[in-house]
Formats: sequence, structure tokens, C-alpha cells
Amino acid sequence: KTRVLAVANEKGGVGKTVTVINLGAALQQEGRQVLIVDMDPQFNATRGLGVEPDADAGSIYDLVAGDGSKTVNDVLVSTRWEGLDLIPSHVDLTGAEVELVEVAGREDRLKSALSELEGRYDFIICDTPPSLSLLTINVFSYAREVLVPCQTHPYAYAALGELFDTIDAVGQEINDGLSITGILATLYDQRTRVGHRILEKLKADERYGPLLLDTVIRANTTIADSADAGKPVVFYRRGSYGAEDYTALAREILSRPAR
Amino acid sequence: KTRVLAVANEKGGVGKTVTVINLGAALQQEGRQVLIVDMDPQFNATRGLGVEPDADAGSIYDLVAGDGSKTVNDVLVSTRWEGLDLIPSHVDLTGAEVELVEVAGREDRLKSALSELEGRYDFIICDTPPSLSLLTINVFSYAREVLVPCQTHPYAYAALGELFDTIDAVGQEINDGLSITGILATLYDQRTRVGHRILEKLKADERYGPLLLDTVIRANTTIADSADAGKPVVFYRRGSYGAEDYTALAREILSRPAR
Ligand SMILES: Nc1ncnc2c1ncn2[C@@H]1O[C@H](COP(=O)(O)OP(=O)(O)OP(=O)(O)O)[C@@H](O)[C@H]1O
Ligand SMILES: Nc1ncnc2c1ncn2[C@@H]1O[C@H](COP(=O)(O)OP(=O)(O)OP(=O)(O)O)[C@@H](O)[C@H]1O
Ligand SMILES: [Mg+2]
Ligand SMILES: [Mg+2]
Repeated sequence: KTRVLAVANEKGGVGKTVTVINLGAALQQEGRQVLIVDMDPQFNATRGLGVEPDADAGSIYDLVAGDGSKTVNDVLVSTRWEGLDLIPSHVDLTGAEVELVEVAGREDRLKSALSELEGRYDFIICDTPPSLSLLTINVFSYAREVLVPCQTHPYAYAALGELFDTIDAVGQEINDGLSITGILATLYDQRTRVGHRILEKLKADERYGPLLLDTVIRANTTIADSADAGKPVVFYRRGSYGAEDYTALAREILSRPAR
Repeated sequence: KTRVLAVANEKGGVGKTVTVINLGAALQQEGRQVLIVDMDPQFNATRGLGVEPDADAGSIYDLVAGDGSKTVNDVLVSTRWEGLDLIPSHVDLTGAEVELVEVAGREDRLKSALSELEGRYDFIICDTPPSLSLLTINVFSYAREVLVPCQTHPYAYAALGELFDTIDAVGQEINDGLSITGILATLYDQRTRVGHRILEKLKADERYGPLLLDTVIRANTTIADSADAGKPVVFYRRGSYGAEDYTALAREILSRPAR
């Protein structure tokens, strides 16, 4: 059975895209077949995997809001790394919110577009934009699990309430199979007082503590350099903190099956 | 004449809110009267100034999408620092996008709501959410200047094209008085190869180079700690890198009048 993960947090810049790319690559290194689905109109996961968006070749836009002329097999591409495939995004996706306003079942467009992929991959991991709008709701309607990157900073911590409420609402109204697999502390810098404080706050919180993953992603320059090189960090520099942390995350996700 | 600045970049987590709060406070320290307008439904600028959002007291939502029962003077609050006022945000603002879809002149709601403030402040600085949607367009319709924080990282750099195109389009169709005052390099970490590379790329670019401000905001832990304390960095720790950099920015903005 394919595990389908949404990586989401409406706070911007918390490490959603970095987590999608690097968890995907680390799972591939563990021998799993992985598909990345980029549902962010800024297509950073596409770019971070070294793929150039191409309107002619097609993108997730064609599946979610296009005229139906392209199928999932038309737009799905392989990356340079065997067993790590991608459905790229494109800036056209920005228009999808408005284009789908009047369309019935607009929150289920992704789910119906990707239903034929069931069983073809061990993991399907979806990147989302920094908002709880229609694109993210589409991902919540399709996925069975949510991974919540949370920068150890008060603005990211404060965003969790609204995010959890939204996931609960989707769970009740649209997709009762959706549950939160875990909260991932990211960009953790042990030099800052605030980093420690927020990590402790997460651990102590009734709602968030039990969901906090053991793996903590440390802030480290290799992650930023690898994103610049268009490569996941496990392929960019194996012995780095980034590669270590995302490998640990992959193993922890494998050890925690979907609820 | 009041200078009205939009602080915008659709890439998440590039330091928009940190810049709004700290530039505002640094300008107040230079003796200017400053108003912060928080147009992000996640109300981080409100929180970062130590103010709790309160639906009864009102927020920017009441002015942009409410029933007209509240005026700008009802919702405007002073912060703990004399000469630094705020129009707070509230989570209700998330609904404004959808609520205003059918309303004529929906992009001008902010402009008409705040028109009576002309001349009351030296600076009005607006925070925006990480998207180019209706809330950000409202700010572009109202403001006369745009300050673009750009993290020295490839994802933030790549977002500039779409942002500039959007500002150009607003300038032609809605607000011909809008121009870009500058690009502010933020979260600059001289230890990373990518930090240097993106800064050099910005300087060398035909479109972005001439707009790049001299001030560069360095990544430093005091900024994160001050945000956690609900205080601008110039009030949190005067001698820190953060206080130095945002004071330099305030002086540079004062020396570069609106185009
Ligand atoms: N562990 C880390 N160490 C250092 N830098 C990191 C780390 N994780 C993420 N970053 C950097 O932080 C920035 C934000 O990361 P990223 O773009 O993945 O966040 P995001 O949540 O996807 O942002 P958005 O909300 O815009 O989609 C990027 O510059 C990225 O390289
Ligand atoms: N110069 C800096 N040094 C250290 N940390 C910084 C600096 N500037 C911003 N930050 C931190 O980076 C994160 C992102 O900053 P901020 O929230 O201001 O960005 P934003 O662009 O407003 O994000 P969003 O897109 O979610 O609105 C925060 O955790 C903030 O404290
Ligand atoms: Mg992202
Ligand atoms: Mg912000």
C-alpha cells in the first residue's frame, strides 16, 4: 500500500520544501520507490530536484485545473536519481485558486487525478504553498498522512493551532482517513535561547507533544548549499548534518506506520 | 507627506515581518511617527509588537471586509512605544479572499479604508502574507513604495521575477504611483557559499542590481530572540547586529526618498 504524505504548515519558510526533497531522497536511499508531487506554484521542490518547469511537457496544473488533455503519465517525470520521480509544478498553478472557485468538487481534483498511482510507489510526498487555501486543501483531501515541519520559533509554533483545526475539519468533512503522522522540529539552532524554548514548549504541549518526532533537523549550511545545487543533501554531501538528520527522519517515518 | 511602504515577497520566511517591525521601530528611534499595518492573517507583526489580536476591539479585517461598523480610528492601537502605532490583524482576515471575490473594487478596499490617515504619520509600513493574492494586491493598490526583503538563497531570488511582474502590472492597471524603493538582502550568513553567491547574483543582475540597498541584514540570533520577546530588536538589545542593521536600514530609507 502506498503511503501518501502531505508536508504542510501555512507559516512561510519553515522547511516544507527542504523536507519534501530530502525526506524523499533519504527514503529512496532506503530502497523505497518515491514520488514527489509539487503543489506549490513557486515550484521550489521542482527546482530543488534540478528539474525545469515546462508548460509544454505539462505539470500538476494540467491535472488539477487544465482541460483534461494531459494525463498523470504525461506529466510525471523521472529525476536524475532512479526511484525518485516527480510531478512538477508550474507558475500557472497560481491561477488555479480562482479558476476553480465555481467548480463542484474543486477540493478533490488532486485526489481524482492521482488515484491511478495507488500501489505504484511506496511513498508519495506532496509539497504545499504557505497557506491553507484550495491547493493545500486538495493535498489534504488526497493524502492519508500529514507531516508538519515546525521551525523552532514562535511564529511557526503559533501557526500550529490553525493548521491542526484545518486538518481536523478536513478529516471530518472531506477525508476521514487523514491523520497527523508527526511534527518535525526544523531549523533548530541550539545557540539560540528561542530554539530551546520552542522545542521544550512543543514537547510539553498536550496536543503537540505526543506528535513530536524524535528526529530534530538542525540548522546547517549544507542544506542551503545543496538546495542551491539542485540536489538533495544525501546526494550533495553524505556525511553532513543535513544528510544525517534526514536519514534519521526517513528511518523514523519507516518505523512509524500510518495511524 | 506620508511615505507608504509595502513590504512584500511571496516566498515564505524571507524576513518580511521582521523587517516591518524592526524598520518601523528604527524609524521611530530616528524621531519619525510610524504606523504598522498588518495585512497577514497569521498576524505575526501584531504578535511581534506584543499586541494580542481581539475580534471585539477590531482589526484590519473590519476595514477591508467587515460590515462598515468600525472605522480606522476604532481599530488603530498604540503599542508600548510612543510614536509606533499599529492596525492589528486577525485570523478572520483569512476569509477576506473568498468574501470579496464578487465585490467590485475589491482591490481598493485598503486604500479607501486608510485614506483619512494621509499626513498623520511620517511612515506607514504594511506587512503582507507569503502570496500575491488579493490581500497583497490591496497593499500594492494603497502603497506608493515597495520594499522587497530577499533572503540570500536561490528560492527567494527566484521569486523576484513573478513579484516584479506583479508590481509592474499593478503599476499599470491600478496604481501608477507605485514603485520599488529597494531590494533588501536578508538572513545573510557569510559562512555559507550560497549566501555570497546569491548576494553577488543580485548585485550583477540588470533588473535587481540597481535596486539592491546598501544595507544587508545579517542572520543573527538576537533577531529571533527579540521576536520571541514580542519586542523590536532596537528595544530588545541596542548593541546587537540586528539593531545595528535595522538602524542602518532606517537611515538609508530616509536618505532615499520615494521615486
Ligand atoms: N535545516 C536547515 N538548515 C539550514 N537552512 C534550512 C534548513 N531547512 C530549510 N532551510 C532554508 O530555509 C529556507 C526555507 O526553507 P524552505 O524553502 O524549504 O521552506 P518552506 O516552508 O518550503 O517555504 P515556503 O513557505 O516559502 O514554501 C530556505 O532558504 C532553506 O534552504
Ligand atoms: N536577520 C535575521 N536573523 C535571524 N533570524 C531571522 C532574521 N530575519 C528573520 N529571521 C527569522 O526568520 C524567520 C522568518 O522571518 P519572518 O517571519 O519575518 O519572515 P516572513 O517573510 O514574514 O515569513 P512569512 O512569509 O511566513 O510571512 C523567523 O523565524 C524570523 O525570526
Ligand atoms: Mg516551500
Ligand atoms: Mg510574515
